[in-house]
Amino acid sequence: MKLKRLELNGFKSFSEKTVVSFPKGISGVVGPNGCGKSNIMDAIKWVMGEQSPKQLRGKGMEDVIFAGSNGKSSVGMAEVSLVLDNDNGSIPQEYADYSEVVITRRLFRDGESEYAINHKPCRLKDISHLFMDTGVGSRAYSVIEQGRVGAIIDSKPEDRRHWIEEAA
Amino acid sequence: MKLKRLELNGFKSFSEKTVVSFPKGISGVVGPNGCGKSNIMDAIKWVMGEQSPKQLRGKGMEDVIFAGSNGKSSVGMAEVSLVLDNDNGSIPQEYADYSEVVITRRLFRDGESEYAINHKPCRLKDISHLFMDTGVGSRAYSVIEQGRVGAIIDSKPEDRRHWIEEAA
Amino acid sequence: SKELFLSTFKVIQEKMNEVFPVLFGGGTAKLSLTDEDDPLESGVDIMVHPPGKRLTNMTLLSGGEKALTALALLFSTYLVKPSPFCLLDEIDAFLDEANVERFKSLVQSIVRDSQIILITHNRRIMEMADTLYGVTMEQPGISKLVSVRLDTIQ
Amino acid sequence: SKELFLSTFKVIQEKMNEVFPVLFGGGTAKLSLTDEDDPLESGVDIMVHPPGKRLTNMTLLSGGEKALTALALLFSTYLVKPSPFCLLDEIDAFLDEANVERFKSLVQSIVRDSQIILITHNRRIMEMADTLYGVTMEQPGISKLVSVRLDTIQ
Ligand SMILES: Nc1ncnc2c1ncn2[C@@H]1O[C@H](COP(=O)(O)OP(=O)(O)OP(=O)(O)O)[C@@H](O)[C@H]1O
Ligand SMILES: Nc1ncnc2c1ncn2[C@@H]1O[C@H](COP(=O)(O)OP(=O)(O)OP(=O)(O)O)[C@@H](O)[C@H]1O
Ligand SMILES: [Mg+2]
Ligand SMILES: [Mg+2]
Repeated sequence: MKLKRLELNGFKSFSEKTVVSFPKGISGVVGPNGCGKSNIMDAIKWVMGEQSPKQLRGKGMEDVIFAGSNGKSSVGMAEVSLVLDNDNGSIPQEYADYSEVVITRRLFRDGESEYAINHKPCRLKDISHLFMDTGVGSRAYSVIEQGRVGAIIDSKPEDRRHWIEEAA
Repeated sequence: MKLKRLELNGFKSFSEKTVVSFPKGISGVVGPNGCGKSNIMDAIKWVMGEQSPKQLRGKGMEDVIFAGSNGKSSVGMAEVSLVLDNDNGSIPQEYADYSEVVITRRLFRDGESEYAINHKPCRLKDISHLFMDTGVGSRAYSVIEQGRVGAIIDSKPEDRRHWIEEAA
Repeated sequence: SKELFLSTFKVIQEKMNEVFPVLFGGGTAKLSLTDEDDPLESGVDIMVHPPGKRLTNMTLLSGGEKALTALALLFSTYLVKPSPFCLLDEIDAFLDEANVERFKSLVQSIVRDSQIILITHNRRIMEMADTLYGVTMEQPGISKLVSVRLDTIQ
Repeated sequence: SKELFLSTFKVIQEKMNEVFPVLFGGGTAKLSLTDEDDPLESGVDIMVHPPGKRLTNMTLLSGGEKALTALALLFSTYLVKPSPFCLLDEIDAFLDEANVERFKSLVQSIVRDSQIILITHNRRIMEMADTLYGVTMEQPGISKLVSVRLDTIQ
């Protein structure tokens, strides 16, 4: 499994369709305070199934939908797609025929939410299943949010066992 | 009231007597990770009366006593003195005759602790009284610990009122 | 007393109106009481709008915006009741270069008589200091103080 | 299952013995189970000793030491079960220059096939990137992606 690209539209400060492609190796994301860097990370956590608004720095899940700015009014929907390269078989068997797997999540202002894999509607469970045991996911060891790098050291011993279990 | 100097002996990583003088204006404290910069800040909070080991990043208060290193064994006492310049009358009236006020705190391994003002034993209450309504103190608005600059923004509205009260 | 709290609250709000736009290069900040009828028990709400933004709630602020907002509140309070000294430990960790410069010029304009102690790894912040102390552990585990000049820091 | 947890625990401990001294330039790190008799419910304790230090408990670690210890655990786990990608948001905020360099060389030595996405303000970290994205808000409040080269960043 490799990241190919991320497509955001109406997600947080990304009011217009934006595509971020991820080549192999190391990608750096830079920019001034408040420009939207951590929002990209939130978008990846969200499309991978994150259910807690607090983990996305919001109060309610509707906080992920573009709320407007001085120049542009709010929108009615947030949509994020994550395109994965199915190169080494770490994606579950049922997707073996596809060279690419596209995961999509949408949220409407009225609270309605949709998930899709390869443009076919699916449930959250299907998305969680796809990332199971890969070491990635909205709460996986490989995602470290801003200001929380020391969290694993501060956490209780019982909470640290999940870290080991994930790698098992 | 001005800071003149800080004297540490056996406090955290300062195993030997160390004097830090504070001239007017801006003082910068620099050095590699883990060298003892934040320990200086802890020393100032401690001598001003901090009672919670957690606020000093320890489990018990004995954690402020030098615990030893590969080259030196632990010591039995931590002592910090804060020398203040009594220049503008912000120090309570009973100290008006002194041009300098020295606050001292000691802790012994057996748990015994001592406070002193101008080398005369006193109670913690006397030290808290000295800093009352000055805007400084171990938990005053003018002390921001490492990693906690955003804490006032994250705190509950009821907790923020203390910030205003302090300045009243 | 009630009057004292309310008058202090009002003055800090006024200073915030001055300081916030200086640090953010524009925008507005508003303090409000959660319970105006009972000022002695009321909480204090903060709502800020960085320039051009229609922020709905403060939890959506970025790491740097949050730090800068907290510093605006610190300096607004300082202007109302200056504390004899300030101890600031790596408050610049999440600030970008432009905001570090705005922070520096604000500090230099308001620090009259007070002493500010800044712990930092950032060379631009070190440049502000009148006196610079280095802390070293030549003997591992034992802290010692040395005097340094900016040009000798590698 | 019990055997799988115990064997994973042992391998991560072994990797930690390799990775920690690389990041800290020496010292030791030890993982232990709080309840060896019941591995499926047991918590995991960590005790580290930066070079030359006799640390008594982990809460006394400095901000930079804590971040570096967490990164040692991250990369030890990565070496046992490499995740397809890592997302790291300003993990260098409290690291000094020497530790940033040690972090860089560790990342470059272990990133074989994986993708690492690093959000940072630090020019030395930017130098590591194969691809660099800039996020701007030319229109206030609206994020846009632009491609940048290191030499164009002011
Ligand atoms: N739903 C939303 N609609 C519009 N804007 C939003 C929304 N949610 C968040 N934002 C904006 O996104 C900004 C924060 O972005 P983000 O946290 O990604 O910044 P950053 O680039 O990580 O900055 P820093 O370097 O300070 O960490 C805030 O200013 C906030 O107003
Ligand atoms: N009682 C003690 N005896 C001996 N050493 C101690 C004691 N308490 C703390 N230390 C040591 O002090 C070190 C931490 O110091 P401090 O937090 O001041 O570092 P710092 O200079 O602020 O570093 P950073 O730049 O990473 O924030 C730890 O490595 C710890 O081992
Ligand atoms: Mg951020
Ligand atoms: Mg520190």
